[in-house]
Amino acid sequence: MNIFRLLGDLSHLASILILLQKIQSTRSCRGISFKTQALYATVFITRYLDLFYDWVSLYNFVMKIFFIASSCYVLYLMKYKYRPTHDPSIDTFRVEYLLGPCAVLALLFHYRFTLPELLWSFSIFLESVAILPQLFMLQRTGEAETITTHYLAALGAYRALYIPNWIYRWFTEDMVDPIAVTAGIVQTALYLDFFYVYFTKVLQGQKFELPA
Amino acid sequence: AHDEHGHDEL
Repeated sequence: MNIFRLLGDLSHLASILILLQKIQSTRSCRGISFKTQALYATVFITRYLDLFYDWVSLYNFVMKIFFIASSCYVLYLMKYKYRPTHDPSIDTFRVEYLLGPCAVLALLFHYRFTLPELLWSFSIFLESVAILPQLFMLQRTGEAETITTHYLAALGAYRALYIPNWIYRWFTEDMVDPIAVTAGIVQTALYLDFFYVYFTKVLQGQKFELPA
Repeated sequence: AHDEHGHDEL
C-alpha cells in the first residue's frame, strides 16, 4: 500500500458516496447511465471472486464487499426505487460492443488460463471502458448536474491516482502488472475531455455544459 | 514480475 493507491481507493469510495448522495438528495437518477452502473457491478463481481479463496487483508476484504454491495444497491435504486426518473431513451450506448471485445481481450491477455484469472482480465478490460455509456449520455444531453460531475471527477481521480501508484510500485517493489497498467492508462485517458470541462467550468462555479 | 500471490489491488 502506498499513498497514491490509498488516495485512489478513497477517491473511488468517495465517488460512490457522492453518487448515492446525488440519487437520495435529488430523489432521482436523472443523468446517470444505468448501463455504466450495470457494467461496474459486473466488473466488481467478476473481479472479486477471489474473496472466496484468497485473503489479502482486512482493508482489501472490506473494500471489495463495499464495492460489490454498493454497485448492486445503485442498480436496485435505479431499477426499482427511482425507476420513473431513469430515461432509457438517452442511455443508448450498445454495451455488447464493449462486452464482446473485452471477452476476446481476456482470452488473449491473461496471467493464467483459469476461470478466475480470465474473469479477472475481463473485469480489468471492462472497467477501462465501463464509463463510456455514461460519457456518451453526457455528450448526448450536453449538460450535467454539478453533483453528477463531482461523481465523475472522483471516479476519474481514482483512476488517475493508480498511475503514480504503479510507477511507485515499479521502483519500490519491482512489481509491474502490464494488463492492469495498459487498461488503466486507457481508462484514465477517457476522462481527459471530461476533466478539461470540469476544471474550466464546474470548478469555476459554472454549470457543466458542452459546446453545442 | 507479476505478483504471484494474486491481485492485491482493487
